[in-house]
Order: sequence, then structure tokens, then C-alpha cells
Amino acid sequence: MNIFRLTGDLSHLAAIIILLLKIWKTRSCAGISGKSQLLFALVFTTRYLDLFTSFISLYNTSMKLIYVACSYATVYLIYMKFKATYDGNHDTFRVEFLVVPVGGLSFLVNHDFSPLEILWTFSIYLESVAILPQLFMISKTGEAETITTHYLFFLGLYRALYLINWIWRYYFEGFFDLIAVVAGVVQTILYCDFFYLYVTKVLKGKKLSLPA
Amino acid sequence: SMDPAKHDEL
Repeated sequence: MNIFRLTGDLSHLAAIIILLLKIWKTRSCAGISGKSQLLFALVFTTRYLDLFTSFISLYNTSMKLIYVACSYATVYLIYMKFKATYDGNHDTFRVEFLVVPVGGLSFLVNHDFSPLEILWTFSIYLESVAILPQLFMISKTGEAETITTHYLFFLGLYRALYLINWIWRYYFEGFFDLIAVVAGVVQTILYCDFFYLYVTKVLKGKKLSLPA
Repeated sequence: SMDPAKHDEL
């Protein structure tokens, strides 16, 4: 465990909590892509099946349980409790275009052709693109609430910090996981355009709105 | 150098 990994995890946790609190406090999930949140719930579910097979540390187990519980709570709030506020008309990204290719790729390129390992690989690939429905929704409506942009910032920051963590681990532990690194790079690149808007607009007190 | 069955990252 190094400082980049830890702050990455905490940044991820912050993103998840910010989104949950935003929905809970405003009693609304307007502007939030339910599809992205469903994909994240699927990501955590398929990745953390190793909770049943291997124990790594108390930290590891508790964080996994928190991530899974929060992602299911978010999906519940969007599709059940605050369904009336869900902006389904703008959440039109075709998720099968992500899930099907990612599913195929995880069968073809993995560390080990075993069910748990294929599901882990699937979750790594899927996580790298799971934010696309949310970014698509923002590009469609042309704007995002400031709190939603904070959520996206911490979510992107988490993967960026993981990249530094992997460089650290490569040099100091000889650890290198090509699948995680390639997917992590792809994931971070997807946030670059957003990071630019976040720094130039949101941090200067302006609302994130895209030119028409 | 990693055991694929033990992914220690989140």
C-alpha cells in the first residue's frame, strides 16, 4: 500500500459518497445516468466475487463491501425510490455496445481462463468505459450540475492516482498487471476532456455547460 | 509477478 493507492481508493470512495449524498439530499437523480450506475454495480459485483474465495486484508474486504453496498444503494435510489426524477429520455446510450464487446474481450485476453478470473477481467474492462453513458448524457443535455462534476472529478482522479500507484509498484515491488494498466490508461483518457472543463470552468465558479 | 487469483487492488 502506497500513498497514491490509498488516496486513489479514498478518491473513489469520495466520488461514490458524493453521488449518493447528492441524490439523497436533493431527493432527485436528475442529470445522473442510471445506466452508468448499473454498469458500476455490475463492475463491483463481478470483480469482488473473490470476497468469497480469498482474504487479503480487513481494509480490502471492508472497502469492497462499502463499494458494492453504495453502488447498489445508488441504483436503488435512481430506479426505485427517486424514479420519478430519473431523466431516462436523456440516458439513451446503448450499453449493449459496451457490455458485449467487453464480454468478448475478457474471454480472449485474460490472465487465466477460469470463471472468476474472466469475471475479474470483464469488470476491469467494463469499468474503463462504464462512465460513457454519463458523459454521453452530459454531452446530450449540454450541461451538468456542479455537484455532478465533483463526482466525475473524484472518479477520474481515482484512476489517475492508480496510474501513479502502478508506476510506483512497478519500480518498488516489481508488480505489473498489463490488463489493469491498459484499461486504467483508457479509463483515465476518457476523463481528460472533462478534467479540462472542470479546471477551466467549475473551479472558477462557473457551471459546466457545453457550447451548443 | 502476481497471482491472478489474488487481486489486492480495488
